[in-house]
Amino acid sequence: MNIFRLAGDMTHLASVLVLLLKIHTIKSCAGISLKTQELYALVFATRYLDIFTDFISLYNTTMKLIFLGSSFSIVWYIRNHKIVSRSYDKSQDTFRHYFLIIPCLLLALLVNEKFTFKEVMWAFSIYLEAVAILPQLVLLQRTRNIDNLTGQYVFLLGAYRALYILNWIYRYFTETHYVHWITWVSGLVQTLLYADFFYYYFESWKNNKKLQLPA
Amino acid sequence: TDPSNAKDEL
Repeated sequence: MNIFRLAGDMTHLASVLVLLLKIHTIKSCAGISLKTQELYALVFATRYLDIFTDFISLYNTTMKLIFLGSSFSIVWYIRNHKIVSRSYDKSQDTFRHYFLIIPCLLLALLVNEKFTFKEVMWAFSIYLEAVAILPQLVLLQRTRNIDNLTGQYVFLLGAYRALYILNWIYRYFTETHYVHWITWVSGLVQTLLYADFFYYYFESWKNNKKLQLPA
Repeated sequence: TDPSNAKDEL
């Protein structure tokens, strides 16, 4: 494992911790898209089908369990927790899951590394992760007052993706036969989706102003 | 481990 990959995983972990902190301590999920969180839960459930069949490392299994556990518990909190669910504004979070899930599923059936259930599900999870942030980005645009934790959460998610690109470049030059078009192209698309957000995030940081995305 | 395996990524 290289430093970019580890930094990417740690950034991803930090994003989840920031979101859990908001939910647990502040008891609020204001500005958080349940749609995006549900898509992430689906992403991890379909990608980590190998958790009990292929052992890679203790690190790998632990991280998979953390991402599975945290994504499902976040969804549970937003939907069912007495106090947290009150801060969820359903009327703003209107993105339709199906617009993302169905095209990703069709693409996974057509473009995959092998036409088996596990491989199609893996490709599906890669495609879905690439676009799963869209409901969250739409919600951010509609939110006039983006609180710091929400801004940091999305920033950390974007940073995680950018670090994964550096990881792939590093692996490409240091490992033999390391070529993975499915993850590379989807990962690039995923990172580009954050470009606009990054721009406004850094602007607000530079000018010491509250983060606000133009409608 | 297989060096060309992308499935070791999360």
